[in-house]
Amino acid sequence: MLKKVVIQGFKSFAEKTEITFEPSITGIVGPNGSGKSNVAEAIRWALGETKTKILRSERQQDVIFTGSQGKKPVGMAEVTLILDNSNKYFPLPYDEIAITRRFFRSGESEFYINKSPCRLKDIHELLVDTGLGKHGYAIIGQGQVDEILFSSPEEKRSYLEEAA
Amino acid sequence: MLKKVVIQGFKSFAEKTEITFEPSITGIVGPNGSGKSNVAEAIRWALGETKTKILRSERQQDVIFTGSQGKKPVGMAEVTLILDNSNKYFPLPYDEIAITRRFFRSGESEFYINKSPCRLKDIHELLVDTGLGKHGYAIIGQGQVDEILFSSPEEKRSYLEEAA
Amino acid sequence: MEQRFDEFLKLLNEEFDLVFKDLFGGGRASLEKVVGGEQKEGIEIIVELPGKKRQSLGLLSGGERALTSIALLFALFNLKPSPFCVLDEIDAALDEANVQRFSAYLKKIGERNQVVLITHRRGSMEVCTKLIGISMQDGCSKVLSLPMENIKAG
Amino acid sequence: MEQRFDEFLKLLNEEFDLVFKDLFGGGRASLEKVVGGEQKEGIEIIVELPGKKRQSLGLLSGGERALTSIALLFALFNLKPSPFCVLDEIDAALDEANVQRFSAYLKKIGERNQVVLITHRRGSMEVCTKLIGISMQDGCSKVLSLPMENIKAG
Ligand SMILES: Nc1ncnc2c1ncn2[C@@H]1O[C@H](COP(=O)(O)OP(=O)(O)OP(=O)(O)O)[C@@H](O)[C@H]1O
Ligand SMILES: Nc1ncnc2c1ncn2[C@@H]1O[C@H](COP(=O)(O)OP(=O)(O)OP(=O)(O)O)[C@@H](O)[C@H]1O
Ligand SMILES: [Mg+2]
Ligand SMILES: [Mg+2]
Repeated sequence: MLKKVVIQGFKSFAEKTEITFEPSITGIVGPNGSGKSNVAEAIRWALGETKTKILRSERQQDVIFTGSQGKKPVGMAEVTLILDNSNKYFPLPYDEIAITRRFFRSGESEFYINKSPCRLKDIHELLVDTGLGKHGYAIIGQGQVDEILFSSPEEKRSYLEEAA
Repeated sequence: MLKKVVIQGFKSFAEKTEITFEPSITGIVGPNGSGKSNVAEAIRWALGETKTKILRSERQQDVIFTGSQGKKPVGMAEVTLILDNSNKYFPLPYDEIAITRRFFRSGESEFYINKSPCRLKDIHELLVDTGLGKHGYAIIGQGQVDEILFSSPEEKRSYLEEAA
Repeated sequence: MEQRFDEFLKLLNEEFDLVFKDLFGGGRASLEKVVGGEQKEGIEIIVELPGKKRQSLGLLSGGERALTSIALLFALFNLKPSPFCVLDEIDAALDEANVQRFSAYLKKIGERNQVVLITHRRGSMEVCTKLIGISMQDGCSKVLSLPMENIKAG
Repeated sequence: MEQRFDEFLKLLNEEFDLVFKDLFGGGRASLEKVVGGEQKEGIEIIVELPGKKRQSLGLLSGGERALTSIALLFALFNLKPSPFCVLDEIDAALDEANVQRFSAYLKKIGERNQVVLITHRRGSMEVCTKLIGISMQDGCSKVLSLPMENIKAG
């Protein structure tokens, strides 16, 4: 399960922000444009999402806080997910797994699993067959709920094969 | 202005149904799947819409009531729009204009303006520069409100030229 | 031809900015000429939300995009009313506060334009002069006229 | 490999139909194997809404499509829970009655799955164990935890 997410410099989250989740259902609410979908995208991004379209970006740099009328831009976006692994669902010898992703304006990226540097590929491999990988059924973006109905029969099949 | 619409055999409107409109704001409400968007599509269809995608159809015949568990299918879809023309907004010598469109399962179509048979082309010409023709800004389908923002600069330009 | 479009664009630009400020409570919006692919003439929509920096439209939230489109649409209706318009759930992505601003402005639009509005939102229903209820019986749509008092009271 | 998928499909088929009946109050749904373009294996979704005839998915209304997708999604969660899931406004197109059915079923899902739900709908908020409020200040997002009583009462 997801214990908490720490977001800093990612999209509209200029300052370091922590969100702790309930084991059952956590609701995220707020006005239009407040940053709710940005939280969902931060989680996706930390899980290794690379498609700029899915993150509503034109370029990779768009995920870094670009400043507002009250605040300066920042140079880096960082998101950390803290997962509970006491049931050893993930094949790693830790009770808790922290996945961290950083991106700098220079275009450089850094990835960590429990503070050890790793490659994006390692994060992808950790998530294979969990429903949280790419095309996973476990993350539904805004406006995407009925997308599965419009896909081709072949696409529907591979969507279900990911779950099988 | 639109005085009323008469829908018969079009999509979920198996029986002849009349809707009268207010001069200012008429609201159409009801549960999911009750037929609200079908009313909007009936109006669009009578105004000469031909794109099956915009009418959520795979084939032209999909607009004819295909039957339900309680009712048999019908052989024809017919929609009539009654427009007030007392200000002579439309270049025709009538105070009231009735536009009728019919479609049969055989694939045949009929069009009428004030009960005189005419061609689809005549209906299109009547609507040129009114905002009600194709790509008109006056009809916004479900889920389409922000479509204009995603179009290319050239498409935005031609959208605005239609209105100019 | 080009001149007529340019004059229209100038008027629309001012109107769009006014409506935008009304709906968003600030910020600014404009329409700019750009040269697109293959030297083709195009138009770009530029918006700056209150308190935020100007950003590409793609980064806006679902509700912000809807309200921006609505501002442009209302600006068009102000300058060039059509005989009537049909709007199918254009308020779906708006939060309650934005539905209030949207419906208040729609009421003004209704003074010079005939509007047919399909909606699930109470705030939008409240500015309608008449409500038509659609219901499904035996797989077939039926229509009934609803007294406005039902909605205002309940 | 193919056999394992076939067994999964059989189970999913039954689950999808059960959840569909729960959310729609009747009707039926199934997943069928088809041969797509170029002899490729594919899956088709077939639904029949209560009182209506089976129709291509494209003719369904916005709310009916959303609820059909939700039924398939919940069936997947029942058979194969993921470590957690993130759902961004999947209830947007539902009318009030369907939000009630959706949220009632979501509460059951929450017993065996961890759910992060972004929503504007009151009915959905009521089945959350905890609500996190996001607000925008000076162009920067801030977080505050909201007591559930606020929502239940007001
Ligand atoms: N890199 C960035 N820097 C600063 N602000 C950004 C950045 N990327 C996005 N934003 C801002 O974040 C806001 C959108 O946030 P988000 O999509 O999370 O809203 P939301 O709460 O989901 O709203 P809705 O209810 O309308 O869906 C936009 O106003 C956008 O300007
Ligand atoms: N040719 C047809 N024959 C019979 N029923 C049809 C036909 N075409 C569409 N329908 C039915 O009409 C219904 C959809 O109606 P519509 O899209 O107008 O709903 P709606 O009121 O707009 O709902 P929502 O609030 O979810 O958008 C579907 O249930 C569909 O099965
Ligand atoms: Mg959002
Ligand atoms: Mg609809």
